[in-house]
Amino acid sequence: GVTRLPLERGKKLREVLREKDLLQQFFQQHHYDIGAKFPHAFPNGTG
Amino acid sequence: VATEPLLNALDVEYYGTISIGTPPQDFSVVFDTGSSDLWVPSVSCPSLACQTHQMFDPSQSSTYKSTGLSLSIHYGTGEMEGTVGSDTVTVASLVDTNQLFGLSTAEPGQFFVHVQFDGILGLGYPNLAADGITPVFDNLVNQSLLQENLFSVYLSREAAGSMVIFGGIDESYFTGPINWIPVSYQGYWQISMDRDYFCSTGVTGAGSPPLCSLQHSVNCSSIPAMPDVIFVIDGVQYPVSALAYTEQVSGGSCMSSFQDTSGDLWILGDVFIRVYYSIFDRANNRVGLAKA
Repeated sequence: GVTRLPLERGKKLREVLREKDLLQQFFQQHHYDIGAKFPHAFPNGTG
Repeated sequence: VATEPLLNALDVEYYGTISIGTPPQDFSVVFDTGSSDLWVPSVSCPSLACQTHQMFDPSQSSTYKSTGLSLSIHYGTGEMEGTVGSDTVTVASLVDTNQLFGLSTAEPGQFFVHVQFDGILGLGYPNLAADGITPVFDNLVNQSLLQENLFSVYLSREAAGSMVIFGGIDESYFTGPINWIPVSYQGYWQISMDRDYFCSTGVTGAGSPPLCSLQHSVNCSSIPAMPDVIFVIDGVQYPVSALAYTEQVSGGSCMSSFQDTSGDLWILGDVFIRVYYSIFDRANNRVGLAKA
């Protein structure tokens, strides 16, 4: 009833893009806000 | 067509292998507590992001069934579009039959081109899943494959050694008591935080403390003298040391790992979970934290 699944820690995408000299270009083309994923975060406006 | 907002913060880095179909086709997936759908690239996807990753071929699986439904998942940095199919999904030794999942037919943008994983397996609540799709975890529970209705996560700093444990808690991964926190929104495993010391008050007491508001370069040699950040959740303090919230990046420089979000929101991601073994208890709608 208990099952383990090993995880691998890979290189961060931030590092991959930095090594390929693509990080700056990526940020210029893609604005992102990691909080934008959570529209229901405070449903009653109570933070 | 169902839409599930999903966004990535560039720092995804822990992934595991699952298989789909008969015979099994293997995929690396991120286990995401902030979404509830499973999707992988399909051979019908001409996008570069698909072509550079493992692609599911339905014609090679004797247990695959198409549904005629479509799926669209929007990301802040791009999106995936695809169809919904059903097949056997194997997660570690668990065999989840007739699991609905997404097969991407388009992955526009650059984001997925560069990531090391192929797809995403959501471990959030069912209300975040696309209409009519039961998440993988719920199906495992419904098929009575798990001892307990929970999963737990241990994250190592090393490349190997991290683990998702389905159906139980492994006491070898933590010390001391487990503190249980009620889930305040059953969707993203949201919990309420009392406050964060240091980030809320700062070291200077004036203005927004820079260390907690953005990723900042820090002097590597000064890290041992930097203070803990203490998160207070349900009356319990959870300190995170400077060694844990900083990292050495290419070139030998060091950075703090905090990142700006909109609103009064913290995402307790890999930095926090490496310090605190985390239990996601669906049976009691609570999160357990213990010193890893």
